[in-house]
Amino acid sequence: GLPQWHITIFFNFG
Amino acid sequence: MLELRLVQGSLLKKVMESIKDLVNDANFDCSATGFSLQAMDSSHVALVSLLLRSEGFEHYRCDRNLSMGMNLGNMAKMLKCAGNDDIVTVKADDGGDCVTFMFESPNQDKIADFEMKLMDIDSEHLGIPEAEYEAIVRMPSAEFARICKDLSTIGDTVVISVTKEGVKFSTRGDIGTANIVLRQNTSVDKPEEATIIEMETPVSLTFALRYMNSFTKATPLASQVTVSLSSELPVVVEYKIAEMGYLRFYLAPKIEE
Repeated sequence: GLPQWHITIFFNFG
Repeated sequence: MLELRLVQGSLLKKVMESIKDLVNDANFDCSATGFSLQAMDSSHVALVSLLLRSEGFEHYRCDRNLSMGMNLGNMAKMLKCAGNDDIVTVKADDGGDCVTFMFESPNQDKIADFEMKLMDIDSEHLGIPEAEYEAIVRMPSAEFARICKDLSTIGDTVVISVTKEGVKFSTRGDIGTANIVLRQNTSVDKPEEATIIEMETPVSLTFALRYMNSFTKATPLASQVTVSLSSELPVVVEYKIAEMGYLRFYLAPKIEE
């Protein structure tokens, strides 16, 4: 399958 | 001291059934605003965000902010013991190491309490920036669940494309391909059966169907689901919870080859 982004790339660590 | 009394206890049961397979352990945060949870799945591909606003509870007492680490599988097991019409009360002491779930039958002839051990969970709280989405699709939640289930018998990924023609769900697998197109439909008698497409820019993104299927376990929570898409942003699949809040699933897109 296609490679997958991690969700943490999109959001800032608060 | 924390004491939350929810007349529609079945809502909490449905929330747990929706997320227990995606997230193992999570911190429930209680504040004056409400009862909330944010957690990633173990692969860090999807994120769950739950909010039950304090106004939605019949009684809401939270003397100071409290974070309670729970194993969601165990919590779901306990809430499964509540009747669908039961009133559920969640109780905890500040600094305590357990939480109590109390179930009352509607006519008060049966009262049960279940005490569950809390756990220490190191979790990173992510800041989710406000985003303008290029396309927002609102559709019957059962239809969305059906499409994800049907497509997962053919392929592993779904391409969701929104154009002015409608929203297209496509997959491809060893046995062939499948395309399902939904057009905007606002003419139905019942608003819960409507499909409404708001599009600023055409968008096309690829997602893992395994996760989409997992999100659709929330279907009993709401008759409609909202799918918000922007290129190179996680999709947001949102189920509104009565007048109380929401259960949102964020899923990172697949990277196009």
